[in-house]
Amino acid sequence: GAENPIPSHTSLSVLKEGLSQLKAQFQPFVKLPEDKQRALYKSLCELLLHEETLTALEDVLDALCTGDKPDLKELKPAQQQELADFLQLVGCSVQDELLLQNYQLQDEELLSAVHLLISAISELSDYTLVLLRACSDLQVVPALCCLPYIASADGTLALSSPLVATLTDRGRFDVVQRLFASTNINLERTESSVKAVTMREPRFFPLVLYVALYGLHSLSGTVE
Amino acid sequence: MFAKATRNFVRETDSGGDLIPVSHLNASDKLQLLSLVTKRKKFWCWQKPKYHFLAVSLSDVLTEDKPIKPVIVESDFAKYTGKFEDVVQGSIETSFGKISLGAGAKGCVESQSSFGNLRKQEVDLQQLMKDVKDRMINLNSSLLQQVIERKREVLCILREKIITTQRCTISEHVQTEEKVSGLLGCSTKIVQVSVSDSGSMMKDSSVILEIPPATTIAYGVIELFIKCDGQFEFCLLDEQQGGFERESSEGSTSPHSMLFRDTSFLYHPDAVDNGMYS
Repeated sequence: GAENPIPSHTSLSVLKEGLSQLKAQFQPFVKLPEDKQRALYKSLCELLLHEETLTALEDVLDALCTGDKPDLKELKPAQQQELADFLQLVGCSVQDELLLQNYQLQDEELLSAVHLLISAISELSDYTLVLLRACSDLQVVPALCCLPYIASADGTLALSSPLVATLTDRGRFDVVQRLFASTNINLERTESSVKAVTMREPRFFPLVLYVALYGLHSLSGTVE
Repeated sequence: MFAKATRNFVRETDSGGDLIPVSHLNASDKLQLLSLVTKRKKFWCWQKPKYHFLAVSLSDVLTEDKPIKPVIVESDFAKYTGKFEDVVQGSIETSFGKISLGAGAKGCVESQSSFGNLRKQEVDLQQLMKDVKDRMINLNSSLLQQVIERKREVLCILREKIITTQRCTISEHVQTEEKVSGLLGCSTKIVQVSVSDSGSMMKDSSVILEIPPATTIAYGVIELFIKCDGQFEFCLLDEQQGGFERESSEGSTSPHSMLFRDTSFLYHPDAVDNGMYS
């Protein structure tokens, strides 16, 4: 259903099928040269803490991806520059001061991947974004991307798995637990395992979080 | 800052409901009952639609030059005084160092959010339906032509609004990024809203915004379904969708069209209906 698309109290593995399809959409990130990947990753991590700029960027990408002309006139000059710099990174070159009134697009696939990622990030609360940024700093994003694949039908997974070794650290686990709770995923830990299940009526939040995690992971330079 | 305060208000008072937070203080005075609003449908299944206020009302786009004067019903909405902890604050020890969330201070900061006594103004719908019976919308107006050209937009009217009755202060505490001796930090913003009868200012606030009484902080709309000849109806039921009746469907011009062929599960149903993705 549109209102409760993800079932309540269900293993995180419920996201597996959808996320497998997402991998292909983020391939343009994986294919980027290392320096561009790093620059885009850094820029995105900065954006996680700038909610207003994120919203503006989402509007611009919406417009670009539907063939509309984006309107940046209402933005502050500093924001215009910030957006122009970001768009430059994704192959959208701005030709004059009337930002994006005349733009040239070099890579549609890359722009579409960025649109998907920014649209997801923009839906997350500022609290979630701060925690997402912390997870990126704590280098737990790769482990989080594995969870839907290795979680059992009841949501349990063994901490002995090398894929999730980073979660054995209590501090990291606490941040992840708070991140998940903010997107309606319940994460519990016992001595040897963790259990990740959706909360009651999680709506789209677990999926949106995972789109954001996958996007960032694809830019981290660790994906084959 | 204003946007965050109104968003928090709607999240706490009408989560999953029909109220839409006002994002710009500048738009507040444009929000008159029966004024026209466009709703832009979104791409992805998780996205919320966006609304844009037009500077005209329903009367202005009807064919006959006979203004509609809506019957407005006014009632108490709520006295809104919230208090919540800012749990972003704090620091966490990890095996490789200390991660500081917020300004590095331990403990929690209590935030207050209060718009005071709020009133609701809404249009008497039954009367409105009688008033617009047999009236038509002039689809030749240049404004509506522009809306029709943008295929993802639906025309709505403003049906209700929530207004403040007291002067309120919105303040923002910006917590700056720290990177000192292995400490990683994240900047975050705490927004507080309080009724300011005494006119006293808060300390430690980086930005303070005072909003006057009668400021609209949230509103509700009704979508319109408009036929090719200008006849229209209000979409009063959940399953009814507004829009413009089209004589023929046109193909998508989106560069996305073929790129996301494998992720149809992500699309918003409206996006599929409108041929935004093929």
